[in-house]
Amino acid sequence: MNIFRFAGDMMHLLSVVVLLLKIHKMKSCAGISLKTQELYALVFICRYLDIFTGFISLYNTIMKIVFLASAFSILWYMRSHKVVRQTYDKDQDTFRHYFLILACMVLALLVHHKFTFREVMWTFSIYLEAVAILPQLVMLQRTRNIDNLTGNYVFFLGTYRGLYMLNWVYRYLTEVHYHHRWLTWISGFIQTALYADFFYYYVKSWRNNEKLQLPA
Amino acid sequence: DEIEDSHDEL
Repeated sequence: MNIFRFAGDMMHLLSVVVLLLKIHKMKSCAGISLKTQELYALVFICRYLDIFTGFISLYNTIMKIVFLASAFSILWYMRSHKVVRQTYDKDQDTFRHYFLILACMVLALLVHHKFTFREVMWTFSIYLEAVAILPQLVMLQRTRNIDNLTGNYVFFLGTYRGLYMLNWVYRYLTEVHYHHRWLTWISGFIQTALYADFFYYYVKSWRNNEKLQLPA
Repeated sequence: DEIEDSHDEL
C-alpha cells in the first residue's frame, strides 16, 4: 500500500470521526444531509459484499467494518436519537436521491467490467459514491452558517478521493497488472471534481479567516 | 479472477 492510498483512507476515516464527533458531542446534526448519509451506507453495503468471503488484509477488513459501523451509527443518530434527530433540517434536505440510486443502478447494469452480481453491485457502489455528496453540497449551499465541523467533514471527504487519484497514478506507474481500472478512475475524477467549488470557498474562507459560506 | 481480485481498495 502506498502513502497516497493510506493518507486517503486516513482522510476518509477522519471525515467520519469529525462527523461522529459533531453528532455525539454537540448532539447536533445541523447542516448534515441525511440523504447523503443514506447513500454512503448503501455504497458501503454494495461494495463490501465480500467482507466475510474475500480476505485481502486485516487492515482492509477492519476498515470495512469501521466504515459500515460508522455509516449505520450516523443513520441511527440522525433518525432515531431523540435529541439529535430534532436538529436535522429536513426542509433543506430536499435532493431527490432516489433518482441518483436509480440512475447509478441503470448505468452499472449497462457499463461494467463483468456481468456478475458482485461486480455489478461493486460498479454501482463506485458510481453512487461519486455522486453521493450532491445532497450534502446542495444543503451546504442553503445553510447560512456552516459550522467548522461540517465544513471540515466535507473537506476531508473531498481530500480522501483526491488522494486516491494520486494513488491510482502511482499504482498505474508501479504495478504491472494495473490497467483495467478506467471505470474507477473516471468515477473518482468526477467525484473529486464535484468538490472543486466547495474547495475554492473553503480555502478562501480559511485564508481570510472568515466563516465558510457558499454562494447561493 | 483478475478483475474481482483487484478490488483491494476501500
